[in-house]
Amino acid sequence: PDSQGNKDEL
Amino acid sequence: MNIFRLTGDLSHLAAIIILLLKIWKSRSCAGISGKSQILFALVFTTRYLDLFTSFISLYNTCMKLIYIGCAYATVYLIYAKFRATYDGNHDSFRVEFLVVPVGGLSVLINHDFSPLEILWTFSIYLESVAILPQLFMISKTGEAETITTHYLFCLGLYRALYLFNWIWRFYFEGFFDMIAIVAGVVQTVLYCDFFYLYVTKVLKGKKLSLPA
Repeated sequence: PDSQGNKDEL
Repeated sequence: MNIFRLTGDLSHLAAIIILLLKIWKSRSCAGISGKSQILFALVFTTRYLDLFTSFISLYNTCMKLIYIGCAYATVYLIYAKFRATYDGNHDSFRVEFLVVPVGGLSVLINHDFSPLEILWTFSIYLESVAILPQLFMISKTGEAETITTHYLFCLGLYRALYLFNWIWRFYFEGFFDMIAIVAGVVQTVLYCDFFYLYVTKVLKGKKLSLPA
C-alpha cells in the first residue's frame, strides 16, 4: 500500500 | 476527496467546535477528560508536522491548523483558564498505559522507518485509543452531560465515516492503508457501546446515565 497517498487525509 | 471523507472531516470539526464552545460558554469543563484532550493535541501535533514539509491543498492546510489550534485551546481552557472546574479525581486513566505501547508499536509496525512516518504511525495508533480516558471517566461518574454526548457522537462518527472513505478509495482508486484501516476499525469499535447508549437514550431525550 502506498502510505504516501494516505498523507492527503486529515 | 469523496463524500464520506468530507462528511467525516466536517463531523470531526463539529465535535471539536462543540467541545470548545461547551467549555467556553458554560465556563466549565466538568465531565470532560483533560487527559483525552492532551492525547488529541499530541495526535494532531505528531500527525501534522508535514504542514512544514508539504502542501497538499488549502482545505488540508486550513483544517490541520484549525484542528491543532482548537486542540491546544481546549487543553488550555481545561488546565489553565477553567482548571477549578476540572474533575481530576474522575479523570484517572493511566495514559502511560496507552502512550508507551502505542509508541513501541509505531516503531515496530510502520510503512517506512523514517521520523515523519513513525510519528504519523504513532498518531494513527494513538488516535484509536485517545478517547479511552474520556469513556473511562464517564463510566466512573456514571453519567455525561447531553452536550458531551453530542461531542462524542460526532467524534465517533467521523472515523466510522472514514472507514467508508477507505472502502470507497479501495474500490475506486485501488488505494488502501492497512495501518490507518486497522486503527480506524479499533477506534470505531471502542465507541460501539457509547453509540448504543446514545441512540437508545440521548436520542429519546433521556440523560445518558450508566448503571453505576
